[in-house]
Amino acid sequence: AQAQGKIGEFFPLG
Amino acid sequence: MIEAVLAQASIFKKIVEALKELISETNIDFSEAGISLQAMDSSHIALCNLLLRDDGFKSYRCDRALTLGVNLNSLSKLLKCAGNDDEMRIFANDDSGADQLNFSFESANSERVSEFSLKLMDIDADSVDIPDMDYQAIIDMSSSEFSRIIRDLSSVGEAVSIDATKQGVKFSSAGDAGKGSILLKHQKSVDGDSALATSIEINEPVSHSLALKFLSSFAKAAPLTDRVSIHMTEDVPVMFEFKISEIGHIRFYLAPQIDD
Repeated sequence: AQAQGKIGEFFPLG
Repeated sequence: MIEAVLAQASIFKKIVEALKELISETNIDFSEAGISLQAMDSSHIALCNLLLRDDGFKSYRCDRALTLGVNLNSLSKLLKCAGNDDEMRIFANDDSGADQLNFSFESANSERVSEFSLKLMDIDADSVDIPDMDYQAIIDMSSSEFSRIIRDLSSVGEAVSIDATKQGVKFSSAGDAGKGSILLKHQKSVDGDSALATSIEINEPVSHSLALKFLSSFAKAAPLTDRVSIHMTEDVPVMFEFKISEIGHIRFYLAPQIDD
């Protein structure tokens, strides 16, 4: 199954 | 002291209209290099990045870098008081900590000058480092065509599949009542006679399934520019770039779906 990802899972927190 | 003068208020009005559906409050960063902002929507699924370079302004001054928090709905209302062709001056004094952002709008014949100010707010927002990336596929297309496709497919379903190949890009959606798709074929050259042409730079075929409600928000940036480019790589956020002539860009990033 697929779920909607979040930005923080792909780009490191600054 | 910060002071930025734009020859036409219409650009800034369109920028705020492009952002306010996705983001309600944001910090705006003023630096020597220009004005920028980065903000996520409330669900942290989409990210927006705006850049307005100092040399794109009629004049620009920033003595000390400042981050100012604004409510975009309030800013949008304030900007409705500006004529599209008015010269717009944004200024703030940071001597005792800026608590308001000031705007003046001057008509083309200089006979009318209006002044408004916006109360600032403290916003505690997460920021991310956006890595420089080489994308597997870059689609360059008409922004009005992009808006139309998103609008058309929103009448069919809630998600759009964007499939890019060397031959073209296909947008498709399906819902309870039916399905639909639009194929745009790759054109070798995008010249002045083909404002609606689509070009695709591609290393390998890429496909993403994305929620249409976010793309509808991104499409609000279409009035800023004739073109939009869609940057795609498997399993990383898709980037939609709207260049703002001579001055900068708005980029929207949308997180992909992931395996549970």
